[in-house]
Order: sequence, then C-alpha cells, then structure tokens
Amino acid sequence: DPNMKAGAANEGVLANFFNSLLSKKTGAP
Amino acid sequence: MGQNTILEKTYEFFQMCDIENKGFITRRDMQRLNSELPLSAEELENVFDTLDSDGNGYLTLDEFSSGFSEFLFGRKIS
Repeated sequence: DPNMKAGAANEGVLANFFNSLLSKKTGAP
Repeated sequence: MGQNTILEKTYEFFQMCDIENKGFITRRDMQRLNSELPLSAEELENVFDTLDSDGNGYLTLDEFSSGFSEFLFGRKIS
C-alpha cells in the first residue's frame, strides 16, 4: 500500500525532526 | 517526561521555528531551520506538510503539538 509507505516515511522524517530539536535543546551533538 | 514538561518543550520548539513570533509557522520558517538542524530543505518541507494537517500553509501551535504528541505516543508498540 503506497499510502502506508508514505505514512511510515513521514513518521521517520517527523522523528528525525523532533529528535534533532531535542538534541539541539539539550546540547547533545 | 511529564505532561507539563511536554507542553513546555512543545512551546519551546514552536518558538524556535516561529522566530518572528507570529503565532504560526510558514513553510519558509521551516526551511530556515535547514541551517540549524541536520535535515535537508526537502525533509523539512516534508515535516511541514505532515504537520500542516489542514494543508492551509500555516502551522499553528495546535497542529505542531498534535504532531509532537504523535511522535511521542503515536508510534506503534509491538
């Protein structure tokens, strides 16, 4: 199902984004 | 993390994106984060499109919070 694949990809991108914000905030590299 | 901490973090993150303090985030604001975060402009656009659930081109704190809680709690746990 292409929609499910797109959803999974977006989830990964969101996770990356929020993880990056978290790292930035805590000063971790 | 407690609920208050999550709310605080959400607001902090929102403000990091909304550097002009407009109360919403535009696609351009998101692309500006390119220099601060290790994500490409394309990935940031993807994040914007995913979070902008009504697709109106403006990302509100509500939409941003929903995306953040989905990230924290919405993942399927097997």
